[in-house]
Amino acid sequence: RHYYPGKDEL
Amino acid sequence: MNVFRLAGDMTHLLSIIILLLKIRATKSCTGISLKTQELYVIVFLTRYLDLFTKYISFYNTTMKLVFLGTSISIVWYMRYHKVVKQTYNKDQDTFRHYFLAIPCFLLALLIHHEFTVIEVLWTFSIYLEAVAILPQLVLLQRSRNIDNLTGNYVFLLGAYRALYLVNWVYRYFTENHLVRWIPWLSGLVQTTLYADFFYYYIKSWKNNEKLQLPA
Repeated sequence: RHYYPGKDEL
Repeated sequence: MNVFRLAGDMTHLLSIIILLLKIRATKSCTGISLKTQELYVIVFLTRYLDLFTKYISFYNTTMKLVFLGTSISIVWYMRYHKVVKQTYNKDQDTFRHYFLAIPCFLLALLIHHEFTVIEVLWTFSIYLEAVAILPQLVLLQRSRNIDNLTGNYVFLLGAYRALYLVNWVYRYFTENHLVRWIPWLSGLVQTTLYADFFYYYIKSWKNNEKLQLPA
C-alpha cells in the first residue's frame, strides 16, 4: 500500500 | 500508535468534550469564537475526505466521526440553539477568518505532497488548523474575564498539537526516519501561537488567580 506520510493520524 | 499520539488524541477529544459540556451545561457560549469553531469544522471536513474510501483502523474511523460530529454540533449550538445563540459575543468575534482560509488554500495549491484533490485539501486542512485558533485567542484578549472551562478548553487544544510534535519526533526515530515537513512545520507554528496563552494560563494556575490575557 502506498504509505501516505501522516495519513494514519487524525 | 505511540503513547504520545494517543495522549494527543485524548487531549484533543477532552478539549472538545469540555467545550460541548460547557455549552450544554451552562447553555452559554460566552467567550467562545464561532469563527474558530467554523474553521475547525472545515479542517475536519477537508482532512477526513478519505473517511469512507480508506479504512485505517476502527479507532481512526471512530475518532474521525466523533471529531466531525462534535465540532459540527458545537457550531450548530452557537448558530441555531435558541438560548445559546443569544450568549454569543457576536460584536467581539470579528476576526476575518476567510483572511486565514484563503492564504492557507493558496499555500496548499503551491506546497503539497502531491497534486491531487484529496492531498491538496488535506494539506489545506493542516495549514488551516495551524491558524484556526487565532479568532479565539483574539476574542480571549477582548473578553475581560475568561471562565475556567474556556481556559481549560484552549489549553488542552494547544497541548494536543504539542503532544503530536513529540509523536512526530518519536516516529522519525523509530520509523525509518520518515521526514514530513508539512505537518511538522504547521504543527510547530500552531503550537507557537499558543505560547503566550500557555504562559498566562500556567501563571494564573500557579498563582491561583483568574486567567487574564493582556489586551
